[in-house]
Amino acid sequence: LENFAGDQVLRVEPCNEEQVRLLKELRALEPLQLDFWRFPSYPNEPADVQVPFACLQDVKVFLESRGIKYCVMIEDIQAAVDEERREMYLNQRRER
Amino acid sequence: GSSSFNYGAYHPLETIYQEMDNIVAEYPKIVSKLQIGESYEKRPLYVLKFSTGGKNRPAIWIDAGIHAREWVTQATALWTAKKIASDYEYDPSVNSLLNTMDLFLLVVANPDGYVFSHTENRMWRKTRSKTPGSPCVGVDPNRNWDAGFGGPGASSNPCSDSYHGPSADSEVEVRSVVDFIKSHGNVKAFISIHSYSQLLMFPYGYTCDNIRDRAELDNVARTAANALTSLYGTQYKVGPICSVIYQASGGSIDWSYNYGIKYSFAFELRDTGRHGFLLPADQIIPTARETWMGLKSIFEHVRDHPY
Repeated sequence: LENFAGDQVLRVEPCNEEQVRLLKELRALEPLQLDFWRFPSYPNEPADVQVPFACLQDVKVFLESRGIKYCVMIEDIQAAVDEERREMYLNQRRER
Repeated sequence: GSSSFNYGAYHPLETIYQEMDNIVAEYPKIVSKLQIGESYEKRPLYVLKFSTGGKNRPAIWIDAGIHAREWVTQATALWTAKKIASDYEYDPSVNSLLNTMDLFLLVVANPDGYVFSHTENRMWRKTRSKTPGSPCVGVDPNRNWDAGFGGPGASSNPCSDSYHGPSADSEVEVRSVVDFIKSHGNVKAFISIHSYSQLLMFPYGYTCDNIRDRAELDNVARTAANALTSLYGTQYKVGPICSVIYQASGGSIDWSYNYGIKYSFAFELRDTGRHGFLLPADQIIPTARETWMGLKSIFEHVRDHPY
């Protein structure tokens, strides 16, 4: 199973076209392995991005240095996935 | 039997397919199951047909789970199947719809991706087709339709989550639906269900030009969104894909609209980001119930406005 330990989902809010362009460039950087849950589109429209733990700090520093507002939407993806899996398992046991 | 099945939980593919069989067995007069093709990894693509008889009646098409990780959509579609079957003969709106039209429901449009999201990678989005010469797997099945294929919002990089594929309809999961719709010949509405963001959209995504029927579809969508909101207060935004979310080429409802299916809509279900794709299971049934209000509103308009 893919492990998302330490990964977070950030909600990024570009306020102009330049920031949207930067996010699209960020998205194209394959080594970062960013997973956009909501793709960057227009100014003032949020983009949601799952950031691997390994580059989390770098991405946050990048956003802050460019003045791109963001907040942490999901602080611990692995915990949410684990909980979901646990509930599924419990339900399957109940049904059996 | 289906009495032990919990519609308010997430299930693996085999369990969903078993429950589809249970629904057919419980309501044989109204529901049947068709296989419209096989996925890349040879899993059956099953569609539930809701019909009271008649030959080649006008029909409504609904699909869910084009993107594998959007688990609330497959769950909502399964709940909707049970709802339609069990409400027939009791709900005048369902009766009047099915007395004149058929309904086709593809509960799991991307079974390979769905299984992969259960067994290997919860965040998997694409199909599982292999691209020659690339170590990366899969094509975005909502960039693969023949509508502005290869245009903005889709990637030519096989490693991208929005990879459009080598050609339009290259994915068997897409081609199977296209072939079915074309061979049916009388589909009047086409609805794709995604998550998340709480949106109800109509074409186009591949261009920001307005469609000819924009005013009518906008009206239908707003009425549907209001019906959805009336249940629990869940707010939806309405509009063309390009302006409401982002420009994205090769999408399903752009294809269906250009093919001549006027009532083409896409839902993005709960939520707006607090949980995203990881929507807690206790929100499945409320999501399904409110979505049903929106769907019924669209069905009624399609029924009352033949073309």
